[in-house]
Amino acid sequence: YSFFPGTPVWPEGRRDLTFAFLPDNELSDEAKAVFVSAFQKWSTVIPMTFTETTSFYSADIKIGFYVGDHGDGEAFDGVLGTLAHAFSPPSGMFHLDGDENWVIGGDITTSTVTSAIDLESVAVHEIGHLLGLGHSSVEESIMYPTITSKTKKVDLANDDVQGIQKLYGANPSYDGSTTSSTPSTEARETSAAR
Amino acid sequence: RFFPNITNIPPWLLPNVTVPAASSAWDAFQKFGNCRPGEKVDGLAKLKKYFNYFGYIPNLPTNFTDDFDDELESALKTYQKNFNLNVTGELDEQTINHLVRPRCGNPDIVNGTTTMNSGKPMSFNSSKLHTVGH
Repeated sequence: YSFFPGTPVWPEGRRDLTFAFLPDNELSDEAKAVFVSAFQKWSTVIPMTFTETTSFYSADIKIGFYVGDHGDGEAFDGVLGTLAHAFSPPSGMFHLDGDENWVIGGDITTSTVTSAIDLESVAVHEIGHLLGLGHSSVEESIMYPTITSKTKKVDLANDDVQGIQKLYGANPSYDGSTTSSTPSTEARETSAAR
Repeated sequence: RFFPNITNIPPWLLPNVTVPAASSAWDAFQKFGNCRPGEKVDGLAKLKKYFNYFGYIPNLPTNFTDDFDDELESALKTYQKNFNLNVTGELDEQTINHLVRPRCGNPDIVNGTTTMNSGKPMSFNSSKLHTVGH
């Protein structure tokens, strides 16, 4: 795991965050539910909560789908290429490429659309950025920068859990059972050293 | 475009979305296979922009050239290390196949340093560092 330069985090007094969707996108409840599920992956392991609000402009985390140049200097590039980006804490800006073929249900591995991208997989990754994690070299981790089309990866790896808990501590009710069984970088190094 | 249950939708009912994987934004990189340091190949500047965007090449005052120069080779080696590929400094098939994968738009290297691989920071020996707003 890695952190942004300077290790920015949400301030201590802000552990119960709100999120909202760009009204212009008019997302269905089914699409919104994908993000709720993605937030839960992180709230399971750290003492933070994420609650939807209808007030986009006052929300801590603002989620929007945009096409091409959308004003932040990081234009999207159409189908595939870059899929989404998110800003470090406490910005809360979460942008997704509106040109992608986002899949929000069903078995994506059997999709007939070769450029199908699993929305929840990308959402879990970008929320990691919103909370302060950078990219990881551990291929099994959520914070690995690339994802292949027609694949789903939504479970936090040990590497992700160790990184985020270093920033915010552990959720007291976390029992360690919700992550995939991949070793963290640190664990692999320790093992190699032995 | 959202697909609630994409499995059940035959491709011929999805005009405009039956896009083959090869038509991604970075498909042009496929033609750089076996390209070696010292060569000049049309379009390499676009690959340098890719590496610049994700933090592997620091910002330069001039436009990127199509030369396979030391800067590109260095960026390739750092990229290959970050993604656990064989560190060859060349545009081998394994590296190109990885470069064209869809990915997060956040840079891997911010302000010229990265801890992405094995928790060991790497730095560029340059005062002109790539900075993004993230």
